[in-house]
Amino acid sequence: PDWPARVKHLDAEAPLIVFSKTYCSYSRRAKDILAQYELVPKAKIIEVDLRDDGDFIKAVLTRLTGRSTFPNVILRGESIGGADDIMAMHTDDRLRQLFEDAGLK
Amino acid sequence: PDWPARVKHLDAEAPLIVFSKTYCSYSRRAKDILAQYELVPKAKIIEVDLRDDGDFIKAVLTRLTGRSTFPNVILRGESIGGADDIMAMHTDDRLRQLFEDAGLK
Ligand SMILES: N[C@@H](CCC(=O)N[C@@H](CS)C(=O)NCC(=O)O)C(=O)O
Ligand SMILES: N[C@@H](CCC(=O)N[C@@H](CS)C(=O)NCC(=O)O)C(=O)O
Ligand code: FES
Repeated sequence: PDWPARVKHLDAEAPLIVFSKTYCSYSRRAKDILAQYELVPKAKIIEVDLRDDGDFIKAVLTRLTGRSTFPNVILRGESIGGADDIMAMHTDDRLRQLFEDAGLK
Repeated sequence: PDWPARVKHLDAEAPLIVFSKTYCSYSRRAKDILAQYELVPKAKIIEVDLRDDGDFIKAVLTRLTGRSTFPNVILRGESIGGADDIMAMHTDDRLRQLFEDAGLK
């Protein structure tokens, strides 16, 4: 398959990805904050505890982003942090700018 | 065994019990807040995810307190809530009074 095209397609379809756990209050808080931005396309939520490969995903994310915890918010292929980071940026009104700079509406 | 004496002993030894999970940020926050009170005796922390009977503990707590989530903070045999409750009472300065009324120093 045409991998550059596939990556480009993923980036267009899911520029913002949240790796989350369904039972986790911190994950819920990050998701709730992001939902307020009414982004287009909206964030893609991956509930890691609902997958059989959850441990593998955690290991890969840790290797790629240095973050071994959830939530892990990925914007255009880079981790922008966890719940505390999202909360802080939301409170400081920096999140809006971050999304605009990344081409999200 | 003398059950009334055993319960009395538990109540004296562990008037405050926190049912927690080691990996959980909400559990951590409740524990951190409680640690600030320097209670005597200090809170007994039960890390439910580290036990083989974690699911059983969760079921029993749900039946007894109506709360199926963690953290679950038990004062003299009654649940005083989870992380949000502890945070709110701490912020409102109501937690100190609650502990005094329960005979904790
Ligand atoms: N400060 C981090 C805390 C993240 C954290 O500790 N997450 C916990 C759950 S609340 C975690 O991922 N623990 C390990 C796991 O669940 O695999 C944040 O704001 O996201
Ligand atoms: N509002 C509650 C939220 C508690 C909650 O949702 N706890 C989650 C972990 S953060 C939980 O226990 N999920 C089910 C489980 O882990 O068994 C509180 O402040 O304590
Ligand atoms: S598991 Fe409790 S806050 Fe994440």
